[in-house]
Amino acid sequence: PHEANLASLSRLVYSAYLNNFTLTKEKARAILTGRAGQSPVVIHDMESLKNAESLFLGKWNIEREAELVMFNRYQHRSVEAICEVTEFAKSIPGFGSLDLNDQVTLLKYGVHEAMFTLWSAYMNKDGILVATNNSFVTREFLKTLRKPYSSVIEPKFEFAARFNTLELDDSDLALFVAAIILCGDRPGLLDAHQIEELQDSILQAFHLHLRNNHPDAPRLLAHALQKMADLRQLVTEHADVVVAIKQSDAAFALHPLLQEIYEDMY
Amino acid sequence: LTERHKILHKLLQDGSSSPDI
Repeated sequence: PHEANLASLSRLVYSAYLNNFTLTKEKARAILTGRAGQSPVVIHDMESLKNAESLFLGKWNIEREAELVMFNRYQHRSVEAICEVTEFAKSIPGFGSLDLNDQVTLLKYGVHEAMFTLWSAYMNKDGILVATNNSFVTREFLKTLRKPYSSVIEPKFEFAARFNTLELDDSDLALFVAAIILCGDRPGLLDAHQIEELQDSILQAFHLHLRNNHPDAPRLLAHALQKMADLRQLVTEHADVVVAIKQSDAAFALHPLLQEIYEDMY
Repeated sequence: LTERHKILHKLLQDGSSSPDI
């Protein structure tokens, strides 16, 4: 009966994942490998960025720098992703019964880790798929942006390369992301114990699910858990890059939701 | 905390239809 409860929890979490994340790993992989039929617009230099932006926005504002255009797109996509992660969190059994302050804390610290996990599914060694506007931005082009903009995405490619070797599918990722959100050691939690209990159930469900879904990889849970520490480091570094951009660029405006999240974060 | 995270708070309560998004 215990295993049946865990399997039912896995199904609930997976269904919440499918209901809330518009671009799944399966869909992203189909597009990246050309199985989906329609190929994305490839953005590989300033000219292709300019063309793509005119295509999506109707006009290209030459007054605006490419770096700012790219970073604003990135911010826009981040806010959408944070909304998706929030809706997903609300569907995780037990999350809604937590104190509202703790729900805020879990999201403040968890949304970026969840987001960078999901973005790994949209990345290959050559670039990242931005399927909301059907484009693929190359890693080499992102590296050519001026500093500190060039440092925004590169560490995420490095993480994705390591994370993607685990070959988790969407049903695994659903539980992995739920475990990231329900983390009992975020700063300032009022009832860490209650959250640890919820995370414990998710981790047990994840363990059982991986055993059934990847019978040939007995150490997969341990490997996946190690990646959670890497994600925390990735987010800390990301917050530093955002501060560097803020300090270096007068024209830069951080979205109010991102401002809230980064303020007093680490 | 909810005071300093008004948009996150709103997202939790009302979803992404909030005008702040």
